[in-house]
Amino acid sequence: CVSEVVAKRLTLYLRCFIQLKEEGYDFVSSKELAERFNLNSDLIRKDFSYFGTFGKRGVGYNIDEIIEKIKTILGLKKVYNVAIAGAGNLGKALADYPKFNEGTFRIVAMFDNNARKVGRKYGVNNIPIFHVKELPEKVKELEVDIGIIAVPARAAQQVADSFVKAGVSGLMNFTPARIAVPSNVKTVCADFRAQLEMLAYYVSNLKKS
Amino acid sequence: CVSEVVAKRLTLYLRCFIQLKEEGYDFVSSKELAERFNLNSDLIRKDFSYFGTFGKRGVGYNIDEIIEKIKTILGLKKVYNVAIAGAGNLGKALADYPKFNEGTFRIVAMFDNNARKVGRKYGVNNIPIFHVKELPEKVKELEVDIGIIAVPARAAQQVADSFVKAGVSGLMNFTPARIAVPSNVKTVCADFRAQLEMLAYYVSNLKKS
Ligand SMILES: NC(=O)c1ccc[n+]([C@@H]2O[C@H](COP(=O)([O-])OP(=O)(O)OC[C@H]3O[C@@H](n4cnc5c(N)ncnc54)[C@H](O)[C@@H]3O)[C@@H](O)[C@H]2O)c1
Ligand SMILES: NC(=O)c1ccc[n+]([C@@H]2O[C@H](COP(=O)([O-])OP(=O)(O)OC[C@H]3O[C@@H](n4cnc5c(N)ncnc54)[C@H](O)[C@@H]3O)[C@@H](O)[C@H]2O)c1
Repeated sequence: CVSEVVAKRLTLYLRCFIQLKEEGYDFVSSKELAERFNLNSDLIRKDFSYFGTFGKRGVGYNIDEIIEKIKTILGLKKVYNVAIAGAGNLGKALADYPKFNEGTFRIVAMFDNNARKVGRKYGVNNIPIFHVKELPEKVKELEVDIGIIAVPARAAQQVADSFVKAGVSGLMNFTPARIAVPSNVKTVCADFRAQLEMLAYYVSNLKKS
Repeated sequence: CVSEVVAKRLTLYLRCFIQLKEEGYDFVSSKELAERFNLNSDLIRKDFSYFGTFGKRGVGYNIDEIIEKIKTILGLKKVYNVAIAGAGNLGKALADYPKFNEGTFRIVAMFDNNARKVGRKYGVNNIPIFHVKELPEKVKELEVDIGIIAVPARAAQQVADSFVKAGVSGLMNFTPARIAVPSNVKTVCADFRAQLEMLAYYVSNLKKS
């Protein structure tokens, strides 16, 4: 099993390779990759040789092959069923987001406590909205792997508990509230602040130069 | 001026210190910080000594002091005016998000091309929605520093061009479309996929163990 630090790097490399592929590249060397995305080329070579993947001298890594290889290592080859708690502004934006419904992730259900929203289907992918009371039963029936929390902060912990009780092992928390989960469940916080702060740093430095 | 790589690390440290402060800590050593957040303690000490900040032997860094210091280095001490293009699901969720409207960032306007939305004020912060035709004039009048792009992908480039022409130097692109901007403008892509992929990796590995 891959360590968490290496998995974070592989996820980052994957985004870089996918971007290069979209720009029409077929091969890239560790040096070119490092220069383009501000990475460490020694570490790139070390990471890939650990998994038995080597670039061809003078040519580099085959981008299609390495994308498949990383996806296999990270376990991204299967499809993960995702459910969203909170069919509000954010929940609806996520349900319609094209990148969430291609390949690795499939949104299979939404949950809400507002009776006017329950019983409908939402968005381009016709996702059913169930009452949050039905969350435990529907999560099991639809074999949900990952829960997304997009409810108001005060309801976050309650919704997390419900996902965990129903057997979900991964949670993505969009609320500002900190949630407590057992050790066998992993949560990540989705937060734009870090990216916004990077932008602020640029804006203040651009003005200076 | 701080290099981009160091700025990324400082942004990351800042999140870690803010989290520790919320948990009630006053001091932390570089070693404790490294263990808690999977960082490199040598690099932490090197980064801070470069800026003339040293931990007290046996006690560590004063968390309040170091948060202020990092904010000053990154230029986060001033308030940045932010405008959102696209008053749809995502735009509205961002406008109401409490973390965007405290301290460093203030959302001052939204823009949309749907006549039924224009002329209203949205959300808990009463943010005015202008027609996207008024973007150049309002961005100058309200001294907008950062533009957020939350329109459909096909309109992303056009909206980016309008922000850039109006003098904005930082853009946060939420759409899947790639946008081209001049070299003096910085863009970041807001994308949850990397975090979702990390979750998928955990979920597939938890099942195995
Ligand atoms: N991470 C980020 O960058 C980011 C950005 C924007 C918003 N947010 C956060 O996302 C959350 C949702 O924001 P929004 O703008 O969509 O809010 P919203 O009010 O539009 O939507 C919340 C939805 O949750 C439902 N709800 C309330 N209590 C519930 C419960 N106990 N169980 C199930 N459903 C419940 C409501 O009926 C509503 O449909 C908030 O916590 C907000 O702070 C995070
Ligand atoms: N980065 C992410 O993780 C993420 C998550 C969800 C959605 N998205 C993306 O965010 C964008 C918005 O998503 P949404 O769900 O809010 O869509 P939406 O349809 O609810 O909102 C789009 C808004 O933009 C307005 N609009 C359309 N063309 C415009 C133009 N030329 N100028 C100004 N306004 C215009 C519409 O009137 C509407 O109000 C999409 O591109 C979507 O793919 C990204």
